[in-house]
Amino acid sequence: NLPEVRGIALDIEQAQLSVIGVPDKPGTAASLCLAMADFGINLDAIVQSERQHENGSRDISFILKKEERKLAENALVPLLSAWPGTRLQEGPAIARVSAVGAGMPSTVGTAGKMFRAIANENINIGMIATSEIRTSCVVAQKDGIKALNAVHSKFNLGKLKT
Amino acid sequence: NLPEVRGIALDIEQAQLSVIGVPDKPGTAASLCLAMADFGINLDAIVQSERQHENGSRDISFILKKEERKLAENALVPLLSAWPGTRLQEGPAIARVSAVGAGMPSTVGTAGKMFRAIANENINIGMIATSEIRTSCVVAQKDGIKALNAVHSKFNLGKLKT
Ligand SMILES: C[C@@H](O)[C@H](N)C(=O)O
Ligand SMILES: C[C@@H](O)[C@H](N)C(=O)O
Repeated sequence: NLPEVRGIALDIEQAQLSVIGVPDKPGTAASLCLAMADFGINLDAIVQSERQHENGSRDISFILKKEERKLAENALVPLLSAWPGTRLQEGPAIARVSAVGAGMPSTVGTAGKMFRAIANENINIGMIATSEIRTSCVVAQKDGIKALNAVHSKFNLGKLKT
Repeated sequence: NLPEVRGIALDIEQAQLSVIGVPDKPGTAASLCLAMADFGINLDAIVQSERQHENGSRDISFILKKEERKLAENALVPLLSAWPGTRLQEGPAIARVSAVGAGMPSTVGTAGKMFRAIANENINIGMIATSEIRTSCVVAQKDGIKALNAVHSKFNLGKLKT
């Protein structure tokens, strides 16, 4: 009888970097990730939706530490020059709120409850990436603490000091 | 000294359902997820990139069990009728490959290595969602086993029986 959510994490020192219009062929995601790895950059999240542009290309977004965003951009420049039409897009200052719980896979509606708690604070969700035992979403940096507290009390984990 | 990858999971009975052009305001993601939860649908993954359409709306993709996709579509119909311009889009038959390892957060390049192993088999990646200790990506259903085996041997986990 594992809890659907046993803890909430907040990452506030994060930045979002999207690569817009990458070629949708095998090897693209690998090249992007490995180029940043060569510079020692640790990626906190990678999100690519299934959406394609008219020309068939896709976008890939990376969430990483704020202080490594410039370095990441430098790492990606050689790839961008090889892919005409591909460009970098810096995202706004963000915070990432994640709920973790081993009971999540066997409980219906955990993500919905988390998103509802955030919506009740009138906070907009900018990105979502979930997996079996972890639901994370991106909100504006200024809303991070409020979102964390809202999710924390939604799952009755008590109130946090802020 | 935890391994960056201790295991690989393959989900082959999955389907992808995207909701295209949802209003980008607080409560949208919650309503979609809770509507499906009301029908008892367990979502295996939720992916929303930061990308917006010209009119400011966004897309949200869900990965769920194949046999629940029709039920999910029925659950979402009331919401769609409230949001003009929003539509459902069924994805192709998919397989999801995930690498899990507690050492992933402290190791640079795990995702890149996984994507490279998949690219070396000339397999295209349709979606990506990662978090600290889990990297997952979607490939065509027909490529699932091949992708699993490629990633399995990349991280020296031995060969799988197929
Ligand atoms: C698009 C959707 O994520 C919306 N921004 C919300 O907060 O629910
Ligand atoms: C866009 C990117 O994911 C590409 N499809 C790849 O396989 O690398």
